[in-house]
Amino acid sequence: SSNQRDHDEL
Amino acid sequence: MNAFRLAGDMTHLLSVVVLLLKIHTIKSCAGISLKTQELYALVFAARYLDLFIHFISLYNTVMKLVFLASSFSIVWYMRRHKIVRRTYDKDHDTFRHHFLVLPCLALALLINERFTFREVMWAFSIYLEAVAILPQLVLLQRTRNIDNLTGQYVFFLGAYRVLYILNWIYRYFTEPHFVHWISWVAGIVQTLLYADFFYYYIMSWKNNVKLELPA
Repeated sequence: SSNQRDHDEL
Repeated sequence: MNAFRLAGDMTHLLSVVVLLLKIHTIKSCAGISLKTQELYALVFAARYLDLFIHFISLYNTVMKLVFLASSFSIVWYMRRHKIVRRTYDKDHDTFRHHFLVLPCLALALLINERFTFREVMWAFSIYLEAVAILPQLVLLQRTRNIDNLTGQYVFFLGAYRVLYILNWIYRYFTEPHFVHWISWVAGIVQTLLYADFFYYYIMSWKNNVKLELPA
């Protein structure tokens, strides 16, 4: 799970 | 961004608009828990620490600013505004919300995606958001006359959580490696807390009677 780094969800 | 996510963000925004309408226009915060609002302000402050460091999109930045500004201004209104604060039902809003903060922080230190300040704060905000509605639900149970705006506020907040789960299911099947246990488990717990409220809200709407939660 690497794209969680960006935390694109609010 | 998929339709569920956008609809989720919009219902979240709508819940804030409904609450601000009640506070700003009607000058009343009757039935609204200050404890829950303080927890939300803390949730957004902890989660959006990266606001000016990590740019994702204009949409993302604007929404974060809206949630930060609205949550802090709601707390300000309920505490300081000379008319609004008199409508605050302090005697029934007795949930010991401070006791939610430390366990969430401890959990974030133990379970996080990476042991850095920003990631621990992010996990903390996810855990705290999951339980932040509790003081509001307790207050609703104790409120004899739940007005429409208060009921709608909590309904939209719950709808936002349901839509986020649909968004995760969609992303799981459409994006490679989209597995995020922390937000999923916390999000499901958070949504389940609304189950009881949803039941009575839908029943009151169906039978066209005033919303009331059994104590």
